[in-house]
Amino acid sequence: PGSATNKDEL
Amino acid sequence: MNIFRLTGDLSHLAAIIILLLKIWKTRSCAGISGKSQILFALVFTTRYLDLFSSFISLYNTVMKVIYIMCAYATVYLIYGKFKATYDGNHDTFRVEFLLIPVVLLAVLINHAFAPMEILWTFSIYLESVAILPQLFMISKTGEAETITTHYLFFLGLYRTLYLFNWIWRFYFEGFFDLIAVVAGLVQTILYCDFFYLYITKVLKGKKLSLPA
Repeated sequence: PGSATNKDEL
Repeated sequence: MNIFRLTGDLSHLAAIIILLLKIWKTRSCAGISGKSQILFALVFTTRYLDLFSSFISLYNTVMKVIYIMCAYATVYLIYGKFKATYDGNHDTFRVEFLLIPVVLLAVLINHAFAPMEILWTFSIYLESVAILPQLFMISKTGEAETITTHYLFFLGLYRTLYLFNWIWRFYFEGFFDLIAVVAGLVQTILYCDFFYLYITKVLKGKKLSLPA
C-alpha cells in the first residue's frame, strides 16, 4: 500500500 | 489521472509561471523570498531524479522538466540577474530550522530505507514547509504585491486539490500514501490564514496588508 511503487504523481 | 490531480498540476504550473513572469516583466523580485525558491528547486531536484531512471508518461516527464527548469530559472533571476532588487533584509527565515528536521524525519519515517525513497520522502516533507520563508517575509514586510498573492493562491490551491486527488484515488483505486497525505495536509494548513486574507481582501480589490 505504500508509495514505494506508485511514483506516478508530480 | 483524475480531475483533481490534473487541475492541481495546472494550478501548480500556473503559480510557477506567474512568479517567473512577475520577476521577468517587472525586472524585480521585491517581496519574493529567494530562500523559498531555493527550497522549491531542492524539492524538485530530489523528487525528480527518477526522470532518468523510469518513464511514466510523456505528461509526467514534460511537467517535471518544466518544473525543474522554471525553479532554477527563478532562483537565477533572484540571485543573479535581478539580485539588486532582492530584499535580503526581510528574507531572513532560518532555513536550517527546516532542513535539519526534514532530513531527520525523512531518514526515520519513510516507506523504504533506500536512497531514492529517502530522497523522495525528504522532498515531500520539505515541500510542506518550503513556503514558510515566503510567508515569514510577508509578515515582516507587512504586505505583498497583488501578483505575489495570486502566485501564493495557486501554489496553495495545488496541494489542496491534491488532497482531493488522494481521496479520489483511495476511493476508486485503493491507492493511499500516508506520508504524502500528512505532509500535504500540513502544507495546506500553512496556507489557511493566507487563503482567508486572499479571499477577504485581494478578491475584493484591496491590497494584502498584514497588521504590521
